[in-house]
Amino acid sequence: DLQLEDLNQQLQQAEEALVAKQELIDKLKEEAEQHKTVMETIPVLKAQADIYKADFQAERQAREKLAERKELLQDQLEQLQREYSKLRAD
Amino acid sequence: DLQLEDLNQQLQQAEEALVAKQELIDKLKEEAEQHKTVMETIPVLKAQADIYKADFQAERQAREKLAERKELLQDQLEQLQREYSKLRAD
Amino acid sequence: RGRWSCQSCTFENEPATVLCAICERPRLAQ
Repeated sequence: DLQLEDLNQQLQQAEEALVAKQELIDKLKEEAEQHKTVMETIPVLKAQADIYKADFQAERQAREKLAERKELLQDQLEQLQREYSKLRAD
Repeated sequence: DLQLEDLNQQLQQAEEALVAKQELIDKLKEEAEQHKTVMETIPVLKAQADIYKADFQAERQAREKLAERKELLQDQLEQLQREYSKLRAD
Repeated sequence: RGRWSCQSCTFENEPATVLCAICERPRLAQ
């Protein structure tokens, strides 16, 4: 009888342990789902960073071209101003 | 004895079920660790996107200012060219 | 059955327990 009692007790304990382990599994699975949702944003963030990087580089190129053009105009204007003053003097 | 035998069997099954659940818990915990590592990259990606966005906006502003300046020079140059031609004609 | 030592944290557990008293891993878990 003592042994029976003992075994019953152990069986009871094992079953309670199974319930507790299952609850932990359910919690871990739920967390895994949440992690998956959060991790789905990663490719979106990567794409966003790439787009801004490409836009930045395009703007930078456009600005550099514009700066060259402006320098050219600046030189032409100064050149013409010299000729204009010379002509007026003549 | 039969009852003892039966209880022993049930206990054995319950303990084996516990092992299976523990293995699943170990696997889920390992995955959670991996997810955590991957998710740590998210703030870095966000910061990167923000930096490129700020750089892009700064470049865009600089380019717009430069474009205005260039238009101004263009007008001045055309204006001076008209005066120069007029003066030469006179 | 006698006392058993946990295969994970080596704690010596009472014969009647099914989970390790310290790390809560099952008696038969590797």
